[in-house]
Amino acid sequence: FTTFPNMPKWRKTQLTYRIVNYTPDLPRDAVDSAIERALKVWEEVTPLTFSRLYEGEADIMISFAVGEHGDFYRFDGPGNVLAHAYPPGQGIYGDAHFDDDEQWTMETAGTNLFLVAVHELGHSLGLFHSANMEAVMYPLYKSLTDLAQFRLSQDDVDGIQSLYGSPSDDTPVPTKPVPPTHEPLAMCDPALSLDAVSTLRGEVLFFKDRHFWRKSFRTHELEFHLISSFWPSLPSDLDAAYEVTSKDTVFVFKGNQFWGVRGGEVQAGYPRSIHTLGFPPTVKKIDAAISNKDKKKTYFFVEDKYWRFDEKRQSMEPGFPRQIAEDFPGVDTKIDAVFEAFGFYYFFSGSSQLEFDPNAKKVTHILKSNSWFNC
Amino acid sequence: YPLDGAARGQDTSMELVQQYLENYYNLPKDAKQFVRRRDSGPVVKKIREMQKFLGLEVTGKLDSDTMEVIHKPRCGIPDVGD
Repeated sequence: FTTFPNMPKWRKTQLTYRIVNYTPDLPRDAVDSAIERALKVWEEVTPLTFSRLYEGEADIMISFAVGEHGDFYRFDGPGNVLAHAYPPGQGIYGDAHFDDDEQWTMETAGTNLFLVAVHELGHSLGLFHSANMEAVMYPLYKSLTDLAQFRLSQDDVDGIQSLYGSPSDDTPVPTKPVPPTHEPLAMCDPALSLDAVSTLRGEVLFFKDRHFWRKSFRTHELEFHLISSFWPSLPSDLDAAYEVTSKDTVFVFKGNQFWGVRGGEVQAGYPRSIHTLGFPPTVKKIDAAISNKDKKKTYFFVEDKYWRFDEKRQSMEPGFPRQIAEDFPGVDTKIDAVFEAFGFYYFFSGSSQLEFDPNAKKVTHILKSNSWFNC
Repeated sequence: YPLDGAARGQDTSMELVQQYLENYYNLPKDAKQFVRRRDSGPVVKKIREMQKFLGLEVTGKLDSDTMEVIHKPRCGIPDVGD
């Protein structure tokens, strides 16, 4: 590895970034997700943290441009130069520019934005090019056959840690596929909470941060995956998810957006705003959701209230929102996630899980959130 | 006189090589001399430097592997600093 001459580096560990504009090649959320994941790659091996700004001057300003774009390094059309970035410092320094004459993608075809962003943000943090062909800081673009296998090389880690040190002295730095932190130990942590839970074609997906567990009731197997390894354009840290079996589609929510996912494919035309479902502008995000296939109704839970959506008429029903505790007695805490199994609703709240009998209209059991993980 | 196709093509790739070495390996910008200087010490030295950095066989010559790499998409930041 090499660092820029005179070794410029950030003199602070909390950095800010801003996505100034977007490429027409990808949905905005895909660009957001690619940049977020690229920053997380460097965050995991350093003490650095990145927070996003939506206006004004951030340390790292990320933009797409073609040809002459206001610095002395014009872009050159399709191919050849894909992007460039500046070493740490004020103004244009730290910024990353992406040539919008390239075809930016989330897959292995075309030019994968995530891979190029990891490289360019390495420059924004102070790394120069590496002669190690395995390094992400090697100057030539190399696609990957399996993006989920992406890892920094030891050369990259040594380089960035020569500037900023490791996340903390006693934390060994992962340089090869290391089971993510939610592997069995954390999975059986009694304090474990979940972001979202949904059924999917007879299985159940338990989402947490960037990963999810996949449980089959038929085989009782439990798998563990990166969300991005199945759906590269989906964000992490989801808010809610539910399956509409009649559409063979799982709907996934984060913030004021939602995606439709069928099998391994995110459906075209997503993300959409949650307000297209009929939520008032005051609702900025939802906490949990579940769809009842018999009644063809979907329940959206937001803080202490819930809405009911008619799947046949595709509209929110009048007379809502209602208090959750009124219609689901005993469910009187903020809900993180909910799904249905064996005729019961399972509401997740922090490390607890409430088994609710919708016929008896009462909570029948209180369990740990990870009770499904064969701990 | 108009260059024939091969010569013109060769000129274009010579330009590309020159730009590459100037952009990424600090070859001094000295347009007029490049084609004649192609075998001169400083240019051969830069070609060798590039081949070494990018993991190619260090021949000092613009062999096909080297020409292929020069056409590959890459980052716009230099490979050696000044």
